[in-house]
Amino acid sequence: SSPQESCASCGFRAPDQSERVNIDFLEAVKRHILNRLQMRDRPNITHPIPKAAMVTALRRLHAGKVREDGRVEIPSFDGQAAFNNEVQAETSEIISFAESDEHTSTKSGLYFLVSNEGNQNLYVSQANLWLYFRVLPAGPEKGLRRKVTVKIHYQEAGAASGAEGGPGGGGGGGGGTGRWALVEKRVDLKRSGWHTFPLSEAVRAVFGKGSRRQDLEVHCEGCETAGVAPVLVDPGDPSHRPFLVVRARQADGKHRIRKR
Amino acid sequence: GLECDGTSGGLCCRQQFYIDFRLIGWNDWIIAPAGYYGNYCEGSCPAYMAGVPGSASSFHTAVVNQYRMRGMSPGSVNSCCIPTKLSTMSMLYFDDEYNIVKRDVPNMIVEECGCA
Repeated sequence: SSPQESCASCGFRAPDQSERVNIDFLEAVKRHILNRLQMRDRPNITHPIPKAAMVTALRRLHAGKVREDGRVEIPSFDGQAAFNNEVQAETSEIISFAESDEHTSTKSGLYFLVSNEGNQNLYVSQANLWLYFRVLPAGPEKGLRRKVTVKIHYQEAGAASGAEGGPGGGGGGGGGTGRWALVEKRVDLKRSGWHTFPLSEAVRAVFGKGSRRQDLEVHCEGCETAGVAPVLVDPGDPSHRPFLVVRARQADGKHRIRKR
Repeated sequence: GLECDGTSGGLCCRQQFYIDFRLIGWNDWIIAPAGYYGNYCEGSCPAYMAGVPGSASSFHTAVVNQYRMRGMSPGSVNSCCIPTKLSTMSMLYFDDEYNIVKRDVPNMIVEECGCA
């Protein structure tokens, strides 16, 4: 066949048939995927998230349907972009799973390491905490309506980062080293189940500080008498592990089309 | 656009190429999809291709092709085979800190090829 002319503007010249499975070609495609995900290297997964926690989070979110064969199907964001007539900068949804360490109170503390995907100017459009409340076996009889007040304390923007001390109650040394803000919600519990708490401001505050650690304190007024309890970080119960969903987009602002 | 399925006669076409993430050991951090269509464009763009409808990669190329067909080529630049239509890929993956990230990555899959 006639030799393939190189073209001034075609930087990439595909290998010919015999080299297709050439490892360089494969590496080029891998590099392309990592570039588009703004990653330098592929993540190093040493201790994977329990599958039960992952499946629960995905199922709760409709972010993906887990098929019988375990494969995941993902609906894309596009439908929503068309919905609000705005040209969306790249939107991503980040699910972080709760962790605990020696800085968090075992009774009421947990923290999240929220990813900003290596992007400093990520705009958080929405963030929700998902908490599972379990009706304790020894609680009042089934079907009784239980109204409790759940208080989520988080550190405000400008507060010293780190979880030393808590909002004047639990969490290590007691007394806070920074200002804590509060999200409060009345929850009506009939049975065990998931509940969400809006934490957009909290996550924006963490990103605003250039940090990614989101410390929370969870207090529930009335839970004991109602015989219910929020599940925090419990290795024995991975499928009810709290998780944080952050919907963010790259704040570039250039490509916005507004209705006039 | 044309598909490189042996019938394109060496003309600019789309070559399909699928990478299964399990085969390259990436299925531990990419939850979905199961693989990636790393399609690419290959083939020649001779002058007579300029008249083939749908082969121009952009309106600008269609206009230049009209000049070329009439022998009024603006300079001696060759035409080359590039993607003319790309689509978005929705991905679900773990990052370094075990967050699950769900993202639509635009212009990720080559759907069609044409001559620029």
